Amino acid sequence: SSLFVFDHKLTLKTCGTTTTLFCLEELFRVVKEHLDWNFCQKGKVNPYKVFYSRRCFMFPKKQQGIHQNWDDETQYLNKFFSNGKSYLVGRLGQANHWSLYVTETNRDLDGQDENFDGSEEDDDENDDDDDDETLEMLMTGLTPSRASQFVTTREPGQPVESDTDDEGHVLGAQVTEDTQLDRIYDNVEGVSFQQDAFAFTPCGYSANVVMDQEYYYTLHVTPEDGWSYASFESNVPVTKVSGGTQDNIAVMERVLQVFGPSDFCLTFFSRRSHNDNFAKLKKLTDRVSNYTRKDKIVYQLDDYHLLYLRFERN
Amino acid sequence: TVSLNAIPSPSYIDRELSANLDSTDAFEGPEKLLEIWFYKNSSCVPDNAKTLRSIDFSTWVRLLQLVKCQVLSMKQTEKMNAFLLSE
Repeated sequence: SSLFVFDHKLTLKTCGTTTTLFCLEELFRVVKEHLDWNFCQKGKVNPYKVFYSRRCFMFPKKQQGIHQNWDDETQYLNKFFSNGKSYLVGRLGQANHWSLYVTETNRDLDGQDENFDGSEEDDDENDDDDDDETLEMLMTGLTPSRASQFVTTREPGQPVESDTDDEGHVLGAQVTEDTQLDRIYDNVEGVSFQQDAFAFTPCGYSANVVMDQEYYYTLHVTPEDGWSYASFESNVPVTKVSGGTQDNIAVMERVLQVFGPSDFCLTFFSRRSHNDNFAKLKKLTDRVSNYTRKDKIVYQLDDYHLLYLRFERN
Repeated sequence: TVSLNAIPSPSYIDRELSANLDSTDAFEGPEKLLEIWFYKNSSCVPDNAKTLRSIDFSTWVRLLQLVKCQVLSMKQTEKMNAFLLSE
């Protein structure tokens, strides 16, 4: 699991039987008390934007409380947010659909100046910094030989012997290097790269990679036979960090090379409608070797655009 | 083997937690992903010098307890704090 905290936003991604949404009440109390940020309107909170999503669970009955089903999660979110919408994306009745909750953008908080004629500037014409894109790949049925790279032999409960080395992190860094997960992006000179990876025992792996101080990609792997799973999520602007040598299709292919899943879904959010990466992924059809595309769905969500693709290995 | 010294220093590591975590009973991969944008970007944050990154570490630890996560390690950069969590 991972948490990324920026000055103005946070991303919390949690695996297993975590209770992600149970932090909401305390979170908004904390930002009000510590930062004097008050987003309350008519008994609900209305920050700039909220996204909550997940692929359908493999073992939903083992989840706790509201997380056992999507309707309960949606109802819980609606207790906090007044303007949320819920989407079930993909084929219902199948075990691989994806669910999304998103609130309408609170434009009172975007700091956008009005022009002299009273009109607001078009988002697409704003500075590049206003663009935002997130690529996520959720993969199941990992190729066993590749999943085995995420199994370690160390035992839990060993005494802490060193103030400097930490075995789980050392092994995590080793896994990152061995699997080439540190080479997903062709980062050009001058783009900083920091990783924080951990190898769980007896198996499993999590990593946060921060590039250029402000972009991240994160990986989480549960390699067990029968329910193997890996996720890759990134807000790295691929064109920028690669100096134009790479696109998100190349990134996707590198991730697939590491895990070899039997099935994966890819979601891509972009704030701009004229996002080149969005357009390229949207055109992706039979270019993914060894995989057949089963679903392609495009949504326009307020000021965001969402592309959902699902593939199965041939 | 990569030594931790060869890795750019994490800002924080919980060595006890790291040594004792056992993933034997982990079974569910698919994650829950929550993203909250309080403001559109950092320049829209009210000009009182406090941002989400002003919230102290112990408060994040307490918030994460509600989620059933513990902090394994954390890295701080100029623009973000990245926490690696248990589970």
